[in-house]
Formats: sequence, structure tokens, C-alpha cells
Amino acid sequence: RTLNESNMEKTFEELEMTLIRNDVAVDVASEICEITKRNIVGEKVGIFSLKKSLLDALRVAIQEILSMDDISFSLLDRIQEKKKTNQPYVILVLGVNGTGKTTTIARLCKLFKDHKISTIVAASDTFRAGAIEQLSIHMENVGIRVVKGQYNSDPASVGYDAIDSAMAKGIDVVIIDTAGRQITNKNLMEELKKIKRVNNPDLTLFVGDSLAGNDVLNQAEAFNSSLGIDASIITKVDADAKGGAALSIAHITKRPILYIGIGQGYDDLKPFDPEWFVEKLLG
Amino acid sequence: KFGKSLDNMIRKIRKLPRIDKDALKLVIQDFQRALLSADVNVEICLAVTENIKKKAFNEKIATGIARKDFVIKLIHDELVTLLGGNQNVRKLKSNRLNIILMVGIQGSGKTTTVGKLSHYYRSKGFKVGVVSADTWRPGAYQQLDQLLTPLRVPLFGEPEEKNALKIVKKGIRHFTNENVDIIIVDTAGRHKEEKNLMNEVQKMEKMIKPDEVILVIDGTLGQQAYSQAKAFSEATHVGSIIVTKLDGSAKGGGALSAVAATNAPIKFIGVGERIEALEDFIPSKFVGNLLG
Ligand SMILES: Nc1nc2c(ncn2[C@@H]2O[C@H](COP(=O)(O)OP(=O)(O)OP(=O)(O)O)[C@@H](O)[C@H]2O)c(=O)[nH]1
Ligand SMILES: Nc1nc2c(ncn2[C@@H]2O[C@H](COP(=O)(O)OP(=O)(O)OP(=O)(O)O)[C@@H](O)[C@H]2O)c(=O)[nH]1
Ligand SMILES: [Mg+2]
Ligand SMILES: [Mg+2]
Repeated sequence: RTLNESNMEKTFEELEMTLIRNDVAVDVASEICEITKRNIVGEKVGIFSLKKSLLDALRVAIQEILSMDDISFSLLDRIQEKKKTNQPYVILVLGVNGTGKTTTIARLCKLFKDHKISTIVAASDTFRAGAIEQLSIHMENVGIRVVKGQYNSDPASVGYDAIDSAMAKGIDVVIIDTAGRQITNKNLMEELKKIKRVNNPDLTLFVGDSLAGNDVLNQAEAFNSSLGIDASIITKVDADAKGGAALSIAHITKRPILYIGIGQGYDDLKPFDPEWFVEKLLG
Repeated sequence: KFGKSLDNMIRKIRKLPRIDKDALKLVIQDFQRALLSADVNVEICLAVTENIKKKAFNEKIATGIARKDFVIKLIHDELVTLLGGNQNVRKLKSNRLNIILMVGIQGSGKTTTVGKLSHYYRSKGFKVGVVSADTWRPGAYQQLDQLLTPLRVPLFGEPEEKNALKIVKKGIRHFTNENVDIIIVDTAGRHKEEKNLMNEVQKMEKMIKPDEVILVIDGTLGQQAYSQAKAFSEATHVGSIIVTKLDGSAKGGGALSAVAATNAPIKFIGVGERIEALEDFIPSKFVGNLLG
């Protein structure tokens, strides 16, 4: 029989609910189902394979969102490329409160170290209680230098100092840790814009919590429109998060998800695998 | 954006000349979508809309109320009921030692909330002492120290000690001798898959027998809220919930699931990073915000 609006309706409602149950933002879930529906309307399927055809088409639609042509994006390669110019590769890390930015930076430092890439970190969260101590202890554990200032000093200039230091010492990468902030806080969003303007990062990295629901879409959208997100990392996937957050983020930023955080240890960072992810989402 | 959709829905209902079964069906669909966008658990959404469908046409309406206002009231009341109604939250007892145990997922806002609660109870005249029992997170003790020093609230901790149970035991003993009214214990973040950590917090509760276990829930928590909260209520007797980061863009719908899973009421909400950013939880206000 031929696929049309009415025979697909019920199955698509179920598929949309599956995505929502797995923390894909409602707007993203319905948009993906709409796109898939439009793509397969008019196709012929066997009487028993309706659900399977819809599921396959949905799988393709999701894969497309996740495997945008930036999937050839290898962070390690880009760092090596930048190395040839004798300039440090600067990464600006941002996100809302408590998503795992600081811990992720520690894991990135370990990853770079394992690949013989030297790193220096800027403690640009000069606001939150214990932020500088937390980052310093992490860096001490991984064996990485931190550039820090006083609490309440200007975050942008701490980043600037770190870049200066990296240039002087020939360090490959500078990672700038920033304070968590709510997208509804205009002053903090302006502060972040200034940090980016002053430090001109090669990569603006969004760190999202995979346990967050629809709000992760608001977050990614806001940071993307006011600062531009080049890539994302989602954390706490080990908490049995269904991972829908990755889809919401990829959909709105049109940029790759580079890694997923799967624990609190220094090695608990895995490259994001779109195929594994789609199975998890639709399984 | 979600607030907009529910707000528009309420406007749509008001514009309708009347509500018949078809109009109600559309209203329910909009409502369901709005709840899901606010992170309310899928099963709870379906159950709530089922209830509203039944009641909207089976209940006798008081004369003078348009059926559409009745539907809006049903939606509002249904959600307030889910939040444990407007029931009275247990107060702490004065003239004796109260122990509060803070638990929750990594990054949910426990440590910051410990600071806020210390300030809150101190302003109510209680003598507060805090035990830093997070042996995992680097700088956890320093974070509490920086939060509590301006409040002049004493802190007990041993940053080098790896055994959380040992620290808690020592801390409680220390503050019992100091004649403190309330001891708040800050713990490491943990989630339901970390079985050893869930066991640790269960052991901790058995050992210190707290007067209240507070589950701290991140306002952005999505569809995982129910199963995560359930795991905490199986490991400890969660007495109340605090929902944080509601000053942001999140609607906090996950909080409804947490209440359903733990049967514990929400006591406070976190509305910022400052020490005073703690508000009493008011169900109808929360639902009003959820409903745009
Ligand atoms: N289980 C688990 N915990 C994580 C993961 N990533 C981070 N965490 C934990 O989440 C908590 C918050 O991490 P932080 O690195 O402090 O988060 P942050 O984004 O820097 O927080 P703010 O700077 O306060 O906004 C810590 O307890 C981390 O150990 C992860 O992938 N899995
Ligand atoms: N905007 C806002 N931020 C908050 C609120 N509560 C906590 N935070 C922030 O959320 C982040 C995490 O808070 P913590 O208190 O470190 O969270 P935690 O649960 O103790 O984290 P772990 O100990 O790693 O599990 C910090 O940046 C806090 O300042 C709130 O109500 N509003
Ligand atoms: Mg941080
Ligand atoms: Mg903490």
C-alpha cells in the first residue's frame, strides 16, 4: 500500500512519544517526525512493514541531523593543524550551572596529554565559591598548568593572560573555563560575549547535561544565537540518560557533538558515535 | 517558549464561544504538548489529561462559570494536586538537635543550597552547623567554607579523609558538643546507576538517623526525573524536595515527577546563586508559572 498521512499518523505519534520519553525536546521531536513524514509520503510499503519503514526513515532523518558534514571534525587534528602556525588553539567552554564544564576540561586535558598535546587552562570562573580551588586540584591531578586570578577579577583578562603565557611557552592548547550561567541573565550573557571577543577562541564549546529535558534546547539556542557554538559535549550519560539532549543540541546548532561524559574520572570521556546513539534513542 | 504555548492555549480556550467535545480534544492536545515541553513526565501527562477529559464533561459545574473557565480550573487544580496539594510542610523542632541530610544528582545545587539553608535557618534564630561529607569533588570543602564564612556558620570537614561515613560520624559528634540546633550534612552528587554510592547514602542515613532527608532536584531535569527520584526514595526516606535553578529558562516540570516518585512535598525553590536566593515553595505559584 502507499504511505499517506492517515495510515502513518498513529505510528508517528508513537515514535514522537518515544523520542520525547528519551528527552528529545518536544519541538525537535515533532519537527523530525514532520520531516520524516514528508520524505516518505507516497512510498510503497508491504502491508506488514509499515512500522519498520517508518522507523527506518526516522533513523535516517536522525542520522542526518547527527552526522552533519562536520562529522569529519576531529578536534585532535584541528589542534595539530594550529600547532603548525605557532599559535595556541584556544577553546572557550560555556554552559549553564552545574553541567560539568570544569570536570570536562580536566578530561580534555588528560585526553590531550595522552596525545602529546600540551595544554594550559585559564580559571575564568572568578565568581563561584570554590571554583578556582576545584579547577586547581583537577589540574594538579592531571599535571597541567593553571592561570588564575583573584576571585571577582575580570574573567576575560584571565583568559588573555593564559593565551599570552601559552604563546610565550609554545603551549599547544588554551582551555578557558567559565562560570555557569542562566541564559536569562543578560549581564552574564554579556560577560561571556566579552570573554569571547577579547580571547577570540578557535572553538566555542557548549557543555550540556544529558539529564536536562527541554531546557537544553533553550540553552543551546540562546548560546548559539548570542555567541555561536562550534561544537558540544554532553555529560552524565552514565546516569542512564537516554541522550535525547544530543539530538536537540545537534538540531539547533547544526554542529557536531564531539564527546560524551560517562563518569567523573579523568578517562570518562568517549567520542560521540551517531550510530550507537540512534540505536539507543529508538531502541 | 513553553510558557508562550500554554499561555496561548489558555487564551484560545478563553476565546472559544463554548467548549464541546471536539474543542476539548484540541485543548487537551495543546495542553499535553505544553506539559511535555515543560518536562513533565510522559505517563503523568497522559494520566492528567485523561482525568481532565473525564471531569470536564462529567462534573456538575457551579452555575455562572463558563465550562471553559472550568476546564482551566481543572488543569490548574490537577497540577496543584500532583504537587502534594497545598499541604503543610513539617517544621523543624526547636530545643533539640535536628539533622538534615542533603542528597541529589551531581551538579544539582546541593552545596549552594546548604549555604542558602544555613542562612535561612540562622535568620530564623537557629544555631546551624554544617558537615562537608563530599569526599569526591575537588574543592568541595573550600566551596562550603567560602559560602559559610561570611555567614559565620561553623563548618566541619576533613578534605583528606576519603571515608564519608567517618566524616559524618565525627561531624555530628563535634556539633552535638557545640550545642548546635541544626546540623546540615552536604554529600557528594550521585545518580541511580552508581549502586555503591546509593548504598553509601543509605548507610549514612541509617547511621545518623536524620530528622529530614532533602532531595535536591535540578530545575532542568527532564524525563529521567521520575526514575532518579525513585532511586533516592528507595535508598533513603526523602522527606522533602528542593528544586533549584528556577531563575533560568527551565519550567521545572521534572519536579512533578520527583514528587510523584518520592511522595515528598517540595519545600523550597532555588532562584539564583546568591545566598538569599531561596524561596518558599508555593504550589499555585509554581503551577501558574508552569501554565505561563
Ligand atoms: N556521573 C557523572 N558526573 C559528572 C559528569 N560530568 C561532570 N560530572 C559531575 O557533575 C558535577 C558538576 O561538575 P562541574 O564540572 O563542577 O560542573 P560545572 O559546569 O563546571 O559547574 P559550574 O561551574 O558550577 O557551572 C561534579 O560532581 C562532576 O563530577 C559525568 O559525565 N558523569
Ligand atoms: N542560577 C542558579 N544557579 C544555581 C542555583 N543553585 C545552584 N546553582 C549553581 O549550580 C552550580 C552547581 O551547584 P553546586 O552547589 O556545586 O551543586 P552540587 O549539587 O553541590 O554539585 P556536586 O557536589 O558536584 O554534586 C553552581 O554553579 C551553583 O552556583 C540556583 O537556584 N540558581
Ligand atoms: Mg565549573
Ligand atoms: Mg556539592
